[in-house]
Amino acid sequence: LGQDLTALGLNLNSPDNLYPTFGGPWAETPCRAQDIDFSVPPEYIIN
Amino acid sequence: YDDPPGLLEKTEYLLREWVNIYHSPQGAKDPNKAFSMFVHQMNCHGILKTDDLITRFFRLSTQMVVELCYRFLPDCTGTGATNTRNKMFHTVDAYVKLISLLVKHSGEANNSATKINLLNKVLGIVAGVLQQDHETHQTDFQQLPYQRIFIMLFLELNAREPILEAINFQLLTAYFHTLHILRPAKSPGFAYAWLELVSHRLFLGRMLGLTPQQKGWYMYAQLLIDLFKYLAPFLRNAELAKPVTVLYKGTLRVLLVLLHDFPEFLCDYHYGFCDVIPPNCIQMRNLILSAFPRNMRLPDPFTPNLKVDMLAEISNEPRVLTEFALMIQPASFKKDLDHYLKARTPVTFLSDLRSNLQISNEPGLRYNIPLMNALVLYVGHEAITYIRKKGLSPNMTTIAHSAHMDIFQNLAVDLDTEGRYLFLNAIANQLRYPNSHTHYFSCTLLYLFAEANTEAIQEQITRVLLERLIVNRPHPWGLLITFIELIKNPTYKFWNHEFVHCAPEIEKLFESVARSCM
Amino acid sequence: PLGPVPLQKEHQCQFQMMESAYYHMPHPADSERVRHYLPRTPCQTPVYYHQTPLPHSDTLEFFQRLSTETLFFIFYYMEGSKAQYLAAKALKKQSWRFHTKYMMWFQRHEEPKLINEEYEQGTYIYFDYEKWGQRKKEGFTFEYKYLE
Repeated sequence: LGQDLTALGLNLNSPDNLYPTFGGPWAETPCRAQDIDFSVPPEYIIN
Repeated sequence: YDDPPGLLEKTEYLLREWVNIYHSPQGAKDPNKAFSMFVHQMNCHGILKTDDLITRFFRLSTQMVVELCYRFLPDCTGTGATNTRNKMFHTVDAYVKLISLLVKHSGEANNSATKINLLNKVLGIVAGVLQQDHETHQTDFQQLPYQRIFIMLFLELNAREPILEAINFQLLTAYFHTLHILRPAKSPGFAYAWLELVSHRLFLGRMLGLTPQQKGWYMYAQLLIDLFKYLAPFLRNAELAKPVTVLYKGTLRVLLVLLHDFPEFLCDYHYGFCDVIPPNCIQMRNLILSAFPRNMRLPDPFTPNLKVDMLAEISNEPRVLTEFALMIQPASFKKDLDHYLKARTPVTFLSDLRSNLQISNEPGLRYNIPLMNALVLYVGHEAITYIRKKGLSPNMTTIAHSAHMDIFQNLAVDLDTEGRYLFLNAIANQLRYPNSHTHYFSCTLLYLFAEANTEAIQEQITRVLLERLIVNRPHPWGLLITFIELIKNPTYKFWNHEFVHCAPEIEKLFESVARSCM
Repeated sequence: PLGPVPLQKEHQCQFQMMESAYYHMPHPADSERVRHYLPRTPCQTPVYYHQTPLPHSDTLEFFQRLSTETLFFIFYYMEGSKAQYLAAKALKKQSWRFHTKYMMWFQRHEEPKLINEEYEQGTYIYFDYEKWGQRKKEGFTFEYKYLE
């Protein structure tokens, strides 16, 4: 009965926190490394 | 709004100017310089002359940005959706950047008040435009422009800069107030965007993880309560329409992240959450009740001969950050209750209990659930104090023959099925991780079972426990140890009761649960 | 025992609004900064593809096992993201250095002929972003500063 909470796309066994890559309430998968903003050296911003 | 003549045109011109500057190579290369040039233009057009003009400028700008989005949105579908979105965001993001720069640079560098005042003003204006739009467009309302403004402004104002770090808590507070005003019950057309904002990883991180002394917790708890209150009438009925299912699943995802990353938060605010979650919403409530502090090692509830009363943790009182005692209303009832707990008289207090709890005769809505919950927790809390004062600790013997147990036994006997269900639910909501409440209420439930004068009470106690066990995990630790004790301890003669054998499938169900428990 | 409770008028109105909003749900990219190349737009892939990010795919160790070509792709097309940062780190681990003025990566293959405060001369391979290729240059002189 109820939802299978392990099938909601969250890695509940992760030793790390989930929220830094949480994709949002509607996302089936977490954010990827290319989705996460990161303060890179300004020289890297080429476009 | 009877804006001064020419202000609309002026605002439109300035907004267009800014978007061009912002996206120009020079603007990209040196945004601060571009910004100061633009502020000069604003001054020349007299926009910054008075507070009123600033307010009108932001309102008109917001409306223009929103209107622009409404023009784009019809063809925001299919493969071209990303391009269309980016066209919208070209303007929206530039507008947000202007707001964030104005906030950052308003007043003296170290004077956070002017910055926060401006931020509150702008958030209030955007919220106001949203609410008006929500009223006007009704089912044609579009959430995207507002979602984009709010989230991008949050990202901008959470950049790692000393000036912003200094005002971060006020920023969170401003956002909390805005999101509370725009809560789903007030703006249902914004509900999905609202949950997207409230559960954005940066918002979660700031509210619950990064802000020191957990200062963001009570705000976040309030926002969750807003969400639960909105969902309650829809979750109250078993059939969920698709839009509700999606919102519900989204809520479960957020709760799972909280359970995994911030279990202490769920522990501290569980009472307030369970108070507004419909009684039939078993899995979501189990999820909250399953939270336990990360530094705690839970003994396996299936350990044979687990001596729960030997666990050190059961003498620790859990943090309950909801003022449940204050929720016992009216004050006269609270006074009578305290008097009865102290003197165990008059007996009429017990017979009047039901009339204090019952608010109507409409099936399913007969009882004041928050009052029931508060009463149960308050009486239990007082009972533990009372037992401790006598130098004892709660167990099956010390919880008996007291004013507190009088009240519980009276409720078990005197209430109808609906009332008793809510009463037993209120107790079962305290069966969580090892702590003094879990232990006391576990004993109380078993005591009520053992002392019940009718099998109906015993059956209902069993139903309340069972319905919480047959849903998908997680299951709270306190629930498991209570049920295991009930079916294993011969004193309760659990297997002798007729309701255990009333139907083959029920019997099979009990046996399968028993097998997994024993 | 509580049974269903019919929705009140107020709730029915709320439901109508929610239902209409349901047909234009937030899109993942709506909550992210605009990405010039690869926005966060989930798309259906065959079920036998990986449906979730690979475990530890956001760690340096994982990136170090990617090909150099892939690292350059990530660096130039996922700017401002953690992926770009990790790609840069992995490239540095392979002796690639980022030249700020030319905005290109270069890799030094042998000891430079001349070493002084300002310049190094030697044989280099540098990554030409425009032509998406790597080229070798003799005696090339570089002005650069370390971006550690």
